Order: sequence, then structure tokens, then C-alpha cells
Amino acid sequence: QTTEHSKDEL
Amino acid sequence: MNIFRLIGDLSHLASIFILLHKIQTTRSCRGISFKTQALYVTVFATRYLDLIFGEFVSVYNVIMKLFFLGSSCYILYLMKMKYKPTNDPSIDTFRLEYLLGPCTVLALIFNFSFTPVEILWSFSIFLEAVAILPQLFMLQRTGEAEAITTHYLAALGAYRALYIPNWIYRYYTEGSWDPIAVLAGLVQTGLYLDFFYIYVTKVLQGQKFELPA
Repeated sequence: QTTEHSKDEL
Repeated sequence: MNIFRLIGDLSHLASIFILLHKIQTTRSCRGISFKTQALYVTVFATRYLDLIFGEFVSVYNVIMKLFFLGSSCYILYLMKMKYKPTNDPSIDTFRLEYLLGPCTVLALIFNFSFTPVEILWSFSIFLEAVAILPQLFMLQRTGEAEAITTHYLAALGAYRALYIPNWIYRYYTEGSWDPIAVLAGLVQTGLYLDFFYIYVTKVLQGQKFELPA
């Protein structure tokens, strides 16, 4: 499963 | 937040302080690629649009983003205004269109949705992956670097390298991953491998950073 993880990363 | 990401972010923070320290104490930006620094401003400006258009994540997230935006602009100011005579554009010759072109195309193809903000977000991820190339190219041309410049590069490289265990950790704890960020991050870390090798075998042993002839 993939997700827009990096939106809470820098 | 996990330990890998936290140390990675702190390493990123440290890299900027090392760079500022180098410029201020030597009163010179010799050995620093203006093009790479300008690319970082572009990366932060395009990605951190989410401060305006995205959802609130955390105070930590907002403060760090503002710091990276502010400090990268300040570094450009130092290089172009305050210490301009020490900046030598004649050795900073990497062609930026080789990076901006492909990153634009990739961002138009690979994004989470075909909207300006998402395309710019993807663009920033791809551009960050290769933004260090003008700096590494400059290093290659001059064949050597001041120790402090190599510490800056090592801290910057460590930042993205630490994001890899962070993504592995998140994959196991959250059951998902972000293909755009992860693949770009792997490329980005890969670009540092050569540098890391020389940094560990030479600079950390007290020798000068010199590329083999």
C-alpha cells in the first residue's frame, strides 16, 4: 500500500 | 516521528549551521556552489507551499520549514551580496537546465494529483534529489575541499540517508510508503556514496579531502 507519507516530513 | 527522522532533521539543521559558520568565520563562500544553494531555495519554496495550501501538521513541522526557507535565502544573500567577491562563478559551471528540465517532466508524470500544488511538490522532491550535483561537480573540478565544507556535505548527506531507515520503520509501523519520496530519496543518497567514501577514509582520519588524480 502506498500513501502520501512525505506530506508530514520535511 | 521516529528516531531516524528526528536525527535526520537535526543533521539537516546542523548542515546549515556548519555552512553558515564556514561562511561567517572564513568571511568567504569559496568552495560553495551558488547553483546548489539556489536549487535548495527552489526546493523549499516549491515544497513548503503546503504551509499555505496544506493541512497543519505540527508546530515542529512549521518551525523547521520556516527555518529552512529563511536560512537558505539568507545563504543566497551572503553569497550574492555580502561575500560576493569570494564567490567564483567560473568554477560553478554545472548546467542547471539538465536538472530543471528532467525534474519538470518527471513531476508532470509522477504526482499524487494533477494540480499545481501537487506537481510543484513532486518537482521539489525530484529536484532535491539532484540539487547537490552542481556542488559535487565543483568539488570534482577543483579536486579538493576545505574540511569544513566536507563536514557540511556529510551532514547534508546523512540527513537523507537517515530518511531511509525512517521510511522502512514507517512501512512496518504504518503499513504504507510513499513511492515518490522513497525512490527520489534513494537516488539522492546514492549520489553521496562516493563522497562519503572519501570523507570517511580521509577527512575523518585527519587527512585533507582530495580526490584521487
